[in-house]
Amino acid sequence: MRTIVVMNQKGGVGKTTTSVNLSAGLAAAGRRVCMIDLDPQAHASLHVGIEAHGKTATIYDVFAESKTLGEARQLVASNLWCVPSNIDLAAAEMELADVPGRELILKAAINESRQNETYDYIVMDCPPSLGVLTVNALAAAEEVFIPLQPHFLALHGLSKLFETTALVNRRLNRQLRVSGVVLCMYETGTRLAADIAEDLSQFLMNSDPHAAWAGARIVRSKIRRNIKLAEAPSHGKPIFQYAPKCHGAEDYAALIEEVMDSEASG
Amino acid sequence: MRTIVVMNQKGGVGKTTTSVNLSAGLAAAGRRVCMIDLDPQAHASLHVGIEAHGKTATIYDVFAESKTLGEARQLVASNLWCVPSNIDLAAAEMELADVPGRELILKAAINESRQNETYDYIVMDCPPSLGVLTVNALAAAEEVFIPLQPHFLALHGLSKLFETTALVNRRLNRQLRVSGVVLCMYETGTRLAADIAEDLSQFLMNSDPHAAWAGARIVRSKIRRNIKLAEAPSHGKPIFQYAPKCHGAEDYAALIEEVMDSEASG
Ligand SMILES: Nc1ncnc2c1ncn2[C@@H]1O[C@H](COP(=O)(O)OP(=O)(O)OP(=O)(O)O)[C@@H](O)[C@H]1O
Ligand SMILES: Nc1ncnc2c1ncn2[C@@H]1O[C@H](COP(=O)(O)OP(=O)(O)OP(=O)(O)O)[C@@H](O)[C@H]1O
Ligand SMILES: [Mg+2]
Ligand SMILES: [Mg+2]
Repeated sequence: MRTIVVMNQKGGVGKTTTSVNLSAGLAAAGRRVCMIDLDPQAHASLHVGIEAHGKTATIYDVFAESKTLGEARQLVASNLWCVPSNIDLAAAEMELADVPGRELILKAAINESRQNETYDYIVMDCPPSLGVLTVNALAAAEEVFIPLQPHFLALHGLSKLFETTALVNRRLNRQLRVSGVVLCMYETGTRLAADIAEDLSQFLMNSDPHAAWAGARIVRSKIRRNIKLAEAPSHGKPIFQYAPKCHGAEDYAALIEEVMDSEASG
Repeated sequence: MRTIVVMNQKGGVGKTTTSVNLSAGLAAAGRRVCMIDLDPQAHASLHVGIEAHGKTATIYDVFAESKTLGEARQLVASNLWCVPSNIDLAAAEMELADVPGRELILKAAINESRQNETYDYIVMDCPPSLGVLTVNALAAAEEVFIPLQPHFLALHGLSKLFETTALVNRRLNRQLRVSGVVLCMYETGTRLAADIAEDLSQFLMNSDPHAAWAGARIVRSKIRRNIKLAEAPSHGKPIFQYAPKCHGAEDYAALIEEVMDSEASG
């Protein structure tokens, strides 16, 4: 089983869009996938058509240890489960402040769910912060996927993101490594995108071979800016159902091929 | 003096870009402006050329009550001061958790600074969350500007944003009102942008006349997507210095006119 955390504390860089379309594409290719929504905005849940109100079990209940992942998951498509979120999760940061081992609650829940459910992939969508929810995901995962808009402000935050990953790797989770940076909303006609991509690949080439991100590379498949990707969430569908022939669907299909290709060595 | 908070918990919608270009434009028009960076990512500071390392005073010191706003501010252009941020601010959420009155620290600091410094505008850039830093800004401000990318996921979060604003208005700050929603990264050729703008204006028209956002309207000037706006931060300059003739500079100049026009009734 591969456990992937999709994270970047910079806002609006394509985390949710990547989590949903990656999960849906892997499921359509026959992999058993569980997507966990760790953002109180609950956009990954919304994007697959779930609005968890009232009594619906969410990831908040898993952190509160009143539900297991198996009890909180919903089947959204063949081979695709989602553990939804809702705004209650915003309180988790404060509520967990004094709980010992608060950073390892999700890891324990995932380990427990292995007894009952089998998945090929767990994909976790994170909020735009490096708080306790994101740290829980980093502590539970083996791989980090970093969606990145090729803009200066987004690139600037990467060193802090790598530092946090290295800290989690050293203190909480020796298996954690950065798999790749996924360039999202790539505007092919602009120099900025090409310059940023070049800066980033230089940075990754020159990084310390012992760093937790040493093996990180820019993923070959770039996700081009494509308005259909922004339309799809309002229909509660991944891009493959909403507009299967658009650039967005092509680019995410290429990303999924690349992810599946690395399974053998995964 | 007008105290404006630029906020939206949805990530990557144009908060920092709007805070910096609004502040810089107002200062260039002769207003005395203090921009306060409340985001631990410190992107507003970076965008005006400040990287606050080591001993440099930041907004964190103001929350820790070891520096006043006057001591932490830096003059970045004629009539334009910035109180910078840095990553230390990320710890504030936890450190303030049990401090009584933690939501009113910034309001007190702004009131104190009125004895020594005079401004026409205070503009506060917020992180992508509704945590204690954003609540401090809402408690201290009179006006809320909401940058919004005209996409479905960004629109979806607005009701929660309005609820939070209404709560702060009722419990912490009776003056607080939502001035306007600024459409950012507007892609004129797409139906999505027009549809979202239409949905939003219906929502605002039909809202409860007693709500804190009752007077809110979509600001007339839309900020079109323009790659120069994304290039400017890497030069540490607002758009008016970096590319004064581009669409981005035109659109923000129109926004500034609109903001100054409402001064008389402000
Ligand atoms: N390749 C793309 N082309 C066009 N629009 C995109 C693309 N990828 C994502 N979007 C849209 O851009 C916005 C930001 O993307 P998304 O919400 O996935 O980012 P995020 O990193 O999850 O944001 P947050 O930090 O708020 O969680 C959304 O409205 C989404 O629909
Ligand atoms: N009108 C625009 N056209 C093109 N790019 C833009 C525009 N406005 C902002 N950008 C770029 O889009 C990205 C997101 O904008 P910005 O960082 O201002 O949003 P934000 O809401 O402050 O993000 P965060 O939630 O991370 O604080 C940045 O790289 C910025 O340079
Ligand atoms: Mg998201
Ligand atoms: Mg910002």
